[in-house]
Amino acid sequence: YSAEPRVVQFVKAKSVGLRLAGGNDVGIFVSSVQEGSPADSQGVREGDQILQVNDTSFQHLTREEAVEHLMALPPGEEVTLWTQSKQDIYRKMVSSNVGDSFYIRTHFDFEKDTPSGLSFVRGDVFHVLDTMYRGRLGSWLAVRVGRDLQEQDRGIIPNHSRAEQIASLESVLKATSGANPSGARAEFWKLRGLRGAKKMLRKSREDLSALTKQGRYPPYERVVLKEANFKRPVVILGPIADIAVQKLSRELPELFEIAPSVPRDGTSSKVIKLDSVRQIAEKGKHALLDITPSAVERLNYVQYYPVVVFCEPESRPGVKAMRQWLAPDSRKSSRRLCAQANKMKKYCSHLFTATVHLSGSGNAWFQEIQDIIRTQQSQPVWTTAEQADVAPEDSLDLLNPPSRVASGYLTCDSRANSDYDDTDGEASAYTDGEAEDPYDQPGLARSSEP
Amino acid sequence: SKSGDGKNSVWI
Repeated sequence: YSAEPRVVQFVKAKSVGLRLAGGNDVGIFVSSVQEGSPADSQGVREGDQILQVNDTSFQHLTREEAVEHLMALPPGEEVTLWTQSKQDIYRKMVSSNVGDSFYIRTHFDFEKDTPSGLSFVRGDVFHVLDTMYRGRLGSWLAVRVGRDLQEQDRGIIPNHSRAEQIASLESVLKATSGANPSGARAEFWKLRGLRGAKKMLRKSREDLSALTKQGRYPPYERVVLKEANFKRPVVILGPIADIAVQKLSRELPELFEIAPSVPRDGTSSKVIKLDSVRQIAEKGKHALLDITPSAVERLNYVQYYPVVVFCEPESRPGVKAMRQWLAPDSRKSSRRLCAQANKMKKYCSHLFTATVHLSGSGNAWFQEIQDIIRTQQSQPVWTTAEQADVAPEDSLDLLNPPSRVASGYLTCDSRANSDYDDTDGEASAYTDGEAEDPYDQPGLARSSEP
Repeated sequence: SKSGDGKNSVWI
């Protein structure tokens, strides 16, 4: 037994003659030595930890990276290994079967091609357990991590280099297949809102896909779970969202600020610039955002981790009474707001962080919103691993570096921007076929099609 | 726990 680092030198033959175990934080270990190999003749033994090979540190490599590094060394060249015998750690590692263990966020969509494979969409998080599934290069063993941070299905995903190939192929296909429509009509439909759940998902995926290219995200991004070190933006959804937002910013101005919306170039629609979200966070406040569900997805993707609170109506008369009490001057239709909330609950509930039930009287709902935001702020979120070591005061810049989100904006929900007539009790209030739409944006629903 | 023995299958 010796913990003294040893330097071993030999000339690489066809191979070095090693099998490796471990990986990542555990370290890279020799699990067997080929008899008569150069490594064997120099006394490399099972249980040795490899600290460094030539100029490359092996301290935080995955097993795949370590194997690829040794394979890439040209035969006939001198190899220098820094090793130390760590039998106790090696035995523990073998018996507990730990090794590669890290978390990634994906930035491309993948359809599984084998029964043991896992399909995923960009933004999914995986716990990678083994970077050399069944001892071979090409596949990683991973477990999907759900939004509730629970580990879900287990299977294989492409390794890093295959992910690179698939992701670049995907972006070439996207660019040539015309999947990104352009022109006025396409723009109209983009603004017109997301009529069906399917359409919404596709549109939102296209949106995220553009973001991936724009920001040059790697196919797999290493992430760690930690508390956000900035005040997360807040999105309130439901029939009193406008009132809630006003009330929060008015009564707690040191904690909440409404993010300004600006006209999008050449259109009448409004957007919120990601930069204004960042600026509000830099002041140590929660930005209050009136945005569409697809913008919520986008915010999640660019790691702003919005707290999305859905205010669920108990009844339409209840909402009407509440609105008359809290905002007597508002002309918004409670019926439409409730209908919209119900559609949102049906098609967008996966985006909700928490739900507040609007029942009874008093201000309990308002206190509940505040409690949710406070609690969520202290919950861990998936953060880029490289950002994790950065000092808190610097990290907001890294959160939204110009190279990543060059011209970022969020599509606004038009509710706050257009007050419409109260049409409660009118049977023919729906226009433009919106009654059939699973989800729509009321302000835009009034415009005529091109 | 993992499947496989957590090491590469061929000599490198």
